[in-house]
Amino acid sequence: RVPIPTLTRLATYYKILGEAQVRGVHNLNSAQIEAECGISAAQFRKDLSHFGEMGKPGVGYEVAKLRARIATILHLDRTQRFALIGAGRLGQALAAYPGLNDYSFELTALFDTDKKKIGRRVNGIEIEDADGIPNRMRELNLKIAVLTVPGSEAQKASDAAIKGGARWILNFTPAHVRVPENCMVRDIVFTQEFAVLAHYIEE
Amino acid sequence: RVPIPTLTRLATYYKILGEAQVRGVHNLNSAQIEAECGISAAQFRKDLSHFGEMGKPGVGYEVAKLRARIATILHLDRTQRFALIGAGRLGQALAAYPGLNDYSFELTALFDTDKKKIGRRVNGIEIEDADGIPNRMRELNLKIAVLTVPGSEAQKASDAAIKGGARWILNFTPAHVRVPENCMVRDIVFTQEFAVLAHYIEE
Ligand SMILES: NC(=O)c1ccc[n+]([C@@H]2O[C@H](COP(=O)([O-])OP(=O)(O)OC[C@H]3O[C@@H](n4cnc5c(N)ncnc54)[C@H](O)[C@@H]3O)[C@@H](O)[C@H]2O)c1
Ligand SMILES: NC(=O)c1ccc[n+]([C@@H]2O[C@H](COP(=O)([O-])OP(=O)(O)OC[C@H]3O[C@@H](n4cnc5c(N)ncnc54)[C@H](O)[C@@H]3O)[C@@H](O)[C@H]2O)c1
Repeated sequence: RVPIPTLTRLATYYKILGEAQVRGVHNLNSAQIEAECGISAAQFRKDLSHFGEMGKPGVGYEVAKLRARIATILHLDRTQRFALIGAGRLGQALAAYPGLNDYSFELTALFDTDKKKIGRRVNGIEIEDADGIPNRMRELNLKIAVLTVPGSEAQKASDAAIKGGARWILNFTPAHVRVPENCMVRDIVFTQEFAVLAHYIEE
Repeated sequence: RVPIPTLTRLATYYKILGEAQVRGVHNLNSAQIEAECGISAAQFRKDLSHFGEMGKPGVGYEVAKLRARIATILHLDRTQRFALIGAGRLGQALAAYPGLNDYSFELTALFDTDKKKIGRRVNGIEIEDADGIPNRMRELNLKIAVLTVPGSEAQKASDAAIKGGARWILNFTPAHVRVPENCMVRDIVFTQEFAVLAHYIEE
């Protein structure tokens, strides 16, 4: 298995290469990668050589080829279907976000406990009753659940998803969620970016 | 200046130390840090020794002391006031998110173009007309703007904020935003977490 920090860096390179493609750039060298994301040129070269990818001296790396290679390493070439639990503000913003397609994640089911929301559609997907999470996730064979419920409901929502066969939990709530040994939970905190910014402001 | 990858790691350590405090843990060693976030024990020790922080052999690092020290390095000990532009689903979810206080970021002004939203309150803050961004940000002396508008509006919102004296832009939109030399923009993408997850699922 590739260690998590390496995967996070690869995901960053994938994003930068995608942006370069949009701008019509065909080659990038490690110094340009460093300028874009702050990961050192040496670290970038080391990460890629680990996967047998070498740049051409004086030219750098071919953007399209490298992006496709990273997509394969990250298994982004396969569609990952997932359930979103909590169709509130953040849940709906995530359901409608075009960036999910870049990472081949496909929203398949949406759940909520709020009777006023059940039956409505977001991005073409109907909001279902959270009571049905275990049965519906098993029926749809969904292995991934994204939690966008209030912190106080996070453990309950995670337990229901795991009962339905989920093995991977992406937790957006501030609560600490415990999962069985054979499952994995990733906390998503975008406030860390604020910390990076806070440092820069004072310098 | 501390390089961005180091800052991102420090922000991760800060989060983990905060979670340890909540659990009543007083000491943590580098191996436990690695187990929590995947950053290698060696990298953790290297980062901290760079700031003169050494663990005690056999005991590790004192959680409360280390967290306070990292808060100082990251300048989290000072309140950073900011404006949020785009009071839609993501903007409102962010405005209401308790995690912002952990990083001493204080929402000071909220802007939108939608006449139906202007005048309403989120988390006690009134949504103001986006036409007033340059004047109001200057009046409030706000240097940070967070963009949660549609991608097509991102550049316009950023330009208005910079006209009002902003120098730091946190961009949640999928659009690429250009800022003048003396400003900084950070793109926030939490879909990168999906990439890390995608890799694990297939292994
Ligand atoms: N990771 C971050 O940096 C970040 C940023 C913003 C918000 N958040 C978090 O995201 C979560 C959602 O925030 P929001 O602003 O969208 O809140 P919200 O109140 O708008 O939405 C929560 C939704 O969850 C539903 N719900 C409650 N209990 C449920 C259950 N057991 N099963 C299914 N649905 C349930 C509610 O009916 C509601 O629709 C919160 O935990 C918030 O703290 C995280
Ligand atoms: N970074 C990520 O991973 C991520 C995840 C989800 C959504 N997003 C992005 O966040 C943004 C907001 O998403 P959302 O679901 O909240 O959309 P939304 O449509 O619910 O909200 C957008 C808001 O911006 C307002 N607006 C439009 N033009 C404006 C302008 N010039 N000035 C001020 N306000 C303006 C609209 O009136 C609306 O209230 C989108 O760009 C979306 O792609 C990013």
